[in-house]
Amino acid sequence: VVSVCAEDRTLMVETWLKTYGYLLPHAIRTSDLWQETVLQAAVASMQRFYGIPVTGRLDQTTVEWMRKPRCGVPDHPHASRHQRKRR
Amino acid sequence: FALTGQKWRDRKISYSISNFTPKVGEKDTQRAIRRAFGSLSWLENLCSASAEDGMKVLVLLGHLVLLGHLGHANICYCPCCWAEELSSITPVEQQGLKLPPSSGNDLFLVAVHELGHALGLEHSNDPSAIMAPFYQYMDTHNFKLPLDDLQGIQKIYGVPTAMMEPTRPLPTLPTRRTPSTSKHDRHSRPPRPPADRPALPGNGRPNICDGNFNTVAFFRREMFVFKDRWFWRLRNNKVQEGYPMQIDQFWKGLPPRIDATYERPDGKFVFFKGDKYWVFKEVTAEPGYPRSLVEMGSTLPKDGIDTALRWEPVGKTYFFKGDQYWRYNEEKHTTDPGYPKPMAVWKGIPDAPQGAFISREGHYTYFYRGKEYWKFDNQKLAVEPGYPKSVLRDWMGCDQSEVGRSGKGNRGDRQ
Repeated sequence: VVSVCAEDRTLMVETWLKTYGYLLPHAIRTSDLWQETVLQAAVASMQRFYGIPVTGRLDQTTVEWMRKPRCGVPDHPHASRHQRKRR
Repeated sequence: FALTGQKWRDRKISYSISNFTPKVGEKDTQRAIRRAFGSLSWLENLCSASAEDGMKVLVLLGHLVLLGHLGHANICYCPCCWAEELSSITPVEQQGLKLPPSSGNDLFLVAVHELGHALGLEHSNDPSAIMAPFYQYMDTHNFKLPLDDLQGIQKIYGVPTAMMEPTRPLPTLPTRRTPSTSKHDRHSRPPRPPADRPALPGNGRPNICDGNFNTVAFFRREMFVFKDRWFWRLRNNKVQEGYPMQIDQFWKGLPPRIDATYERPDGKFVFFKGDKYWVFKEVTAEPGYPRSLVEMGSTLPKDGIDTALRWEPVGKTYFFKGDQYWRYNEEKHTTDPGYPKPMAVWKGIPDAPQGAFISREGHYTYFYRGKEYWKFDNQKLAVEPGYPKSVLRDWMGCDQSEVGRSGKGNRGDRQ
């Protein structure tokens, strides 16, 4: 799903995932089938980092959290805990 | 500097606030940011002064709209020129000060968060941390840095010297029995060292695979294990880095060898020892504590409890002592009528459990005692077959060869 229009602001999921470090830019330039897998993995990674149920799907909870105001600095979901402390 | 591990020699860092959002206004913006930065020895240069006389500043704070999102902190240290980039706080969303929950994001909290980035911290996956990527409500009136952020910043900048452990080796004394009234002596535990001396030779930090804990509890999805004046924090059966830590380093004023603890519905931690109990908000003791247990509930056992259990699904708290248990009403601050009741209701659970907590989905209650634990089915009101099992193996991840062996020389890295 690229964007959710149910509410007044469209959420560009792919942009959100890229901006906040869950989707590496080059990861998306592959075949459609692979693209869906990559997107699901990115969504699952975000859910894990946020501590919400990990479904890999854009469920309501996930979209709500994506809509919440947040800091513009990207996350590092794949960094080990130790690395997380250093910038 | 944080990234390359260099040391910042100068005691001062200069910064300047370049503009503000009309929504919050200049004075409140400056007040919020100064308060966030005030705890550091940073010098503020008035922005106009910096611009006019070419005064160099290291950090330039400005409001910047970036992708329509709230905050973006970027600091780049360039000693030979102006700061190339900005540490900026973006007020695109509703912002203000001292806002009630869910009505916007407090600028002070946003400033502290962005300051965390500027000091080298990344985002945290601990939802209660201010370094979580999403902004959540926190009380700004008597704001205290959450635990996870405290550890993060200490990991980069070290522990304040006052909290350092003594560098000279601790004396190795033979362990001897102390005339203590705590509940653990009643179970003829191995002899205890004097209260002010570590139990073990070497650096005195216990090994979790020795077992013999005072109590075990679950705080915010993590297991906390208490023993003497130490505690461990586990997640997914793994001891977190840097643990065990000393109890009174975090919960100042809390004595060693606590009897029981639980997290109240309001998120405060309650600790019990003997006939007293303490209430902590994060790491700060609430004023007026400790209090006597009788003040908590007139029918509660005067000489203390064995363990406390918070049962969220029904919104009740239970206290256990010997072969009896009480149900406590947090709102009315009293035990429910008809209590205490016999332990037999909890079929298969031994008297005097030392720890109890609910499984995440609420179907089971785990009871801990000695080196074993029981899994109690909350529907069938009976212990699951195959229990008790080893707490050290299943909860602490100690393998059989480690259990009971450590402490005789080979430490391994369990500490």
